[in-house]
Amino acid sequence: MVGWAIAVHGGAGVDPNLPPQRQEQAKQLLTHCLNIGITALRSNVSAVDVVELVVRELETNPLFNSGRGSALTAKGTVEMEASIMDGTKRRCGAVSGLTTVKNPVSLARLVMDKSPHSYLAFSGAEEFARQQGVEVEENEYFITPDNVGMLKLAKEANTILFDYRIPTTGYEKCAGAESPLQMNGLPISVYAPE
Amino acid sequence: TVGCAVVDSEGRCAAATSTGGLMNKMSGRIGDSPLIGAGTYACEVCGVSCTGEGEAIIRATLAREVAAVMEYKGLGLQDAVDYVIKHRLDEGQAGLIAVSNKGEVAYGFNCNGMFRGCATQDGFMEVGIWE
Repeated sequence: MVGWAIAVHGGAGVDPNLPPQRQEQAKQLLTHCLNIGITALRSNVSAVDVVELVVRELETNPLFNSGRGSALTAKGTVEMEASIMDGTKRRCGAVSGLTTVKNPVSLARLVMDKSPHSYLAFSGAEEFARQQGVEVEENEYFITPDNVGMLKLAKEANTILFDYRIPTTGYEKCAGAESPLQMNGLPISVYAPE
Repeated sequence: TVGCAVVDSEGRCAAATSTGGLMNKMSGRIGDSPLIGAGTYACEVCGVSCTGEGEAIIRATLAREVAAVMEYKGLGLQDAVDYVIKHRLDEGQAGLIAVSNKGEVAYGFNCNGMFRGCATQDGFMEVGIWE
């Protein structure tokens, strides 16, 4: 028997000017989620059930970039993705391109437990969600006013954001080609090989 | 992106990650979070969940790297986390949380802050954003 342990995260790359009350909100949500996990672990719930339980809680709260409060695509829509892995026997499940599933991590769990595959995406994943009867919402449910504003800023800066940075416009020459599109303040060509 | 890594009192590890991806991303873009071995990984030894620049995490197979350096270099959990954050990300910026089958918890990041919280059975509990 070992002692249990739990860690949660709400994303990396934080705006250094994040207002104190937003920082406090984030800490309260993280503490709330830790306590949900701790209570479950004290009741001998298995690790894979605990990670699903905690991530569901984080997806439902719009504060972080997942589920409700997800980042928006260039079209202003939400496309969510998730995965789960059980260290025992290294079983795993993953989903991508979800537009209506309220808790993507639970659909990933169903892919692991109830399908012969380990990854389903886009229309196949949405079809599987209906077969499994998981809770679904209109795409609008996942879109928050904050993120609509962030998307507008990102478009004005013609960049893709993984965090708060809105790089100044101004294009660097690189790889012999002018690359207007930037990702995280770097010319997209840095990622071009990928 | 959000994530959770857990080891239960029977030493079983698990991890899960969920995200909306990048703001202003192209439709159809897949990030690291759903990719087993990149954004999420769990085995007998540890459980890991990553966040940050998805393209860098994918190229680094970051989550699996933590387990790999524990298995093949014999590093402890925090040393393994520090090693992969330092040596596997190239110019990419990312963060990760991890637990081990010994009941340890660890995290690391090379970008500006990471929303994280961790707790262990002996009463340790920490919630933080900055260094």
